[in-house]
Amino acid sequence: CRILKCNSVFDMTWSAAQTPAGLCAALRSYSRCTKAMAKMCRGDLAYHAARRGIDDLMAQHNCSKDGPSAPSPTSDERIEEHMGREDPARGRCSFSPAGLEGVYNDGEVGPEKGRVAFSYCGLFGD
Amino acid sequence: PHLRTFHDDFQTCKVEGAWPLVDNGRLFVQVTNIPVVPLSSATASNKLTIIFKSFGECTEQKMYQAESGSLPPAFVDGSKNGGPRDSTGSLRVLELVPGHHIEIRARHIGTTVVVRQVGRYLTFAVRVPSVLAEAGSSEAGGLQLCLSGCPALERIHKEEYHALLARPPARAPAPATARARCKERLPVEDLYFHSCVFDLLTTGDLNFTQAAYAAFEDVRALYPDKRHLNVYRSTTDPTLRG
Repeated sequence: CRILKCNSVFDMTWSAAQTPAGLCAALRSYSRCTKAMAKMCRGDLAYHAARRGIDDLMAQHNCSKDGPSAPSPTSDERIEEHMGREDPARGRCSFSPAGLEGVYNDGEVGPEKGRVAFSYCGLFGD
Repeated sequence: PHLRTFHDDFQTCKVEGAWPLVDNGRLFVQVTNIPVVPLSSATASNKLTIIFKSFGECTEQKMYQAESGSLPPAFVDGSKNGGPRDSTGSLRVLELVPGHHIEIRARHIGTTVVVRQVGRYLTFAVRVPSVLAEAGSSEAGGLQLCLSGCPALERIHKEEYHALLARPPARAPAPATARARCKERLPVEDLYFHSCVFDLLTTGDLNFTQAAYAAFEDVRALYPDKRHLNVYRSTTDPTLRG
């Protein structure tokens, strides 16, 4: 289940949206992304929270289900968006959480704004 | 080796030879595994190659290479940082226990890598921002063990573990002894514990107890969500129920 991928992309398109139409387009893309994960994520709480959140946000912003969706950034664009962004407080070569606000592990509600979602991988033994 | 993926899948893999663990626009990691004992498909890692790619004004491309018996405190070119461009210390190699434990901090990509040598083999752990972990997954189409896990044919399934418990090889301790040794360091009977028992029964090499413990220490240090450090798998086998 790769719901975090949908969350990350949505977070970017949502942040970049300037108009109500842009917000709706971001939500439609998010909806399409999560639907594509439906089979893999059916037991995942973060997935179900996302699906519910999308419905709520679409209702709040009066978005129709049909209409244009936001273009999905390529992985390089996603990296560029989040990595090494100039951050006056931490210096140019620090990873910046800017733009990742709201993306949390396991769909948990993060206590502080700007918290970045991290992933872990390990290999050991035989 | 035992693999905990970015998505918290826990697998025991064969993957003999060189395999990519991570491959994206900023970071590349490749592991090489060799068989540990005759008549078993189990392998362990004896080489790791890690490449931090060039990043604007922050760092030059740097390669770190560890092999069984050689865990250097520096990149291949002898430097311990990101080069002349790295005026702010974005990329650093830290030697925590000479010859046994190094950590590489890549501040510009929010990433920490840990490599250890335990006994004759290597362990690896990485913590990366999720957006970087997922990057390069679909467009490149290349295999990344950390992202997608080991291919199905390259996995060692629990049936093999059950067979080991039922009929341990001559070189191995008795299953009860293996469990007791693993429990000394890993009191919770999660998948780290069972990996430890599997390794002891496969090889009879007590160093693997230490490797499983070190891997769990790395999880404790690096894992983003402290509520889910342990990994369990439901089982109907009463010998594994804990």
